[in-house]
Amino acid sequence: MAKAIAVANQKGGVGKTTTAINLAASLAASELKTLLIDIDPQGNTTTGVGIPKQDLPATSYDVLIGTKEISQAIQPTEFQGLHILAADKNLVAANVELIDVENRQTRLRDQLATIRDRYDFIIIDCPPALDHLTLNALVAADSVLIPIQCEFFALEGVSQLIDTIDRIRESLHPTLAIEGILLTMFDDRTNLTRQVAADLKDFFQDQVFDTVIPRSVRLAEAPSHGKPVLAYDMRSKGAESYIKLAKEVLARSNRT
Amino acid sequence: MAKAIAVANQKGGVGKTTTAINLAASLAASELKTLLIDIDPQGNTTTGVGIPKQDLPATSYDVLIGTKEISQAIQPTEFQGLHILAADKNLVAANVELIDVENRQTRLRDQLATIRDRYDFIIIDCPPALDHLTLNALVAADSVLIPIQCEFFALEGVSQLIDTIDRIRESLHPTLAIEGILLTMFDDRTNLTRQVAADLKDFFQDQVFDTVIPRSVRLAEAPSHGKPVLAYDMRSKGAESYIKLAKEVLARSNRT
Ligand SMILES: Nc1ncnc2c1ncn2[C@@H]1O[C@H](COP(=O)(O)OP(=O)(O)OP(=O)(O)O)[C@@H](O)[C@H]1O
Ligand SMILES: Nc1ncnc2c1ncn2[C@@H]1O[C@H](COP(=O)(O)OP(=O)(O)OP(=O)(O)O)[C@@H](O)[C@H]1O
Ligand SMILES: [Mg+2]
Ligand SMILES: [Mg+2]
Repeated sequence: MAKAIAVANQKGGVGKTTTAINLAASLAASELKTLLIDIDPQGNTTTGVGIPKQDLPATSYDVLIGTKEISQAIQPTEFQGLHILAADKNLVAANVELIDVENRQTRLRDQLATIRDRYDFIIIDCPPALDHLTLNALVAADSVLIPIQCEFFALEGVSQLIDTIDRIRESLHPTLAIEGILLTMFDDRTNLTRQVAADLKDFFQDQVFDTVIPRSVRLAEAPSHGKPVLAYDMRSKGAESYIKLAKEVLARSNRT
Repeated sequence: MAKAIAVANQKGGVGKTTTAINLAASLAASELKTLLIDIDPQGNTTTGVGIPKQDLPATSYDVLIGTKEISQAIQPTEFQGLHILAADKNLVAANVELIDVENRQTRLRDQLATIRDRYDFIIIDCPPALDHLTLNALVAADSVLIPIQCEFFALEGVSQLIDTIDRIRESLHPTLAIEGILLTMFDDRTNLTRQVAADLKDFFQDQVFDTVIPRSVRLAEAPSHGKPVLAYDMRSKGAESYIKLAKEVLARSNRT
């Protein structure tokens, strides 16, 4: 039975897509069958693993709206053990179209239930908003992984996200857990980074992952080659940190 | 008669808020009456100029939904010549609530018309999405300033934004112009930055601003003190680059 993790934070540019791609690829590299789900209309996860967004047979939009079953829309990637439910810009319309649909917030959860037994992990990349797409992911997931840059605006938004998670627990999904808080683009040379990191550790205590993702240009270069960093530059700091994160996620999963 | 510029890009974390705050503050510092409008539910522009988001008398949500006139919601900041229409998290609901409202995409334009004569510039900070909030800003503005990081995912999203601008020109706002493409968080030590910058200049030609905003930690520190960088550290590279941008925007405005 797969564990489903939503990678979410409404603050933009904090490393959601980079984390979803590289965590999923690191899990797949350890022989775990992994499904990556892209529900961001930008489709960055889709291109980041080398899938062209034109002429896709089916996408996460079709699955959410209900014109395709998820099993018909999932496709393999060139990376062993890693499958993807791709996204395209039709998703922009989903936010509006989902308004009139019955059980609009459980569409993804209901679809995932039909294929969960085929995977060990399901990783969902969310858009930078607390919209119906992100809500669908939070309802469908077992836990939420929150990437965060150690900067002021990113810190400001966390409480809104935690409020949203609490609201979902009260209504649709009482067992939604926090997988962890991941510090990304970490540059410990600046006071700002050290100060925000200290604030986050004070507030979230052991929910903050031990693994910290350093700022590393290899992570920003890899997607332009359509590859996770593991396949682009195995020896880079970026690749090592996501392998370490995968190990930590596995250790936490075995504990619970 | 004020010139209204929307600062928009659906890619997250590219420097929209940082640009909106510091361009507005630089214009205000050159004795131009400037109104900053925050329509992002994160409210980063609001806290970035030192306005607390709790207990606001009125916000951009009230103006969009129609329960307050814009003239009742605008407030001064502590910076000479700089006013703000603040945002709070109620805006998250606006995307859904605006669906059933008449003339939902021209709400902001209609409201701005009532106060345009009081300002020289109006700068609108948008959320990281092509949603009804951003559409309202694009319809209300004379032009769009597009901040962009020189990275792969940011490059990928520009064509979606240009498509949206074209659609708005065909329907609601035929004269919507592109104010310019602004390269932000520029670090010319990496190949990736130089390559993406070259691609952007090839594609957008002289629509790319001569001014480039360097990566500068002072820009990231300033909002935690509730100040534009001009007021936080006048001599920093960040402050100088936004003063230069304000001069370039003024020169372009006089030309048209
Ligand atoms: N650790 C890192 N070091 C250097 N660059 C990084 C790192 N993590 C992400 N990046 C780069 O920073 C930018 C933002 O990251 P990313 O797109 O993953 O964030 P996001 O949260 O998914 O953004 P959005 O909110 O738009 O979905 C991208 O260009 C990415 O390549
Ligand atoms: N030139 C710069 N140098 C260093 N840091 C910067 C620079 N510009 C912005 N930042 C920082 O990078 C982060 C992202 O910038 P900002 O929040 O302005 O982007 P945004 O596009 O408004 O994000 P969102 O999509 O969430 O609205 C912030 O923490 C900001 O302080
Ligand atoms: Mg992303
Ligand atoms: Mg912003």
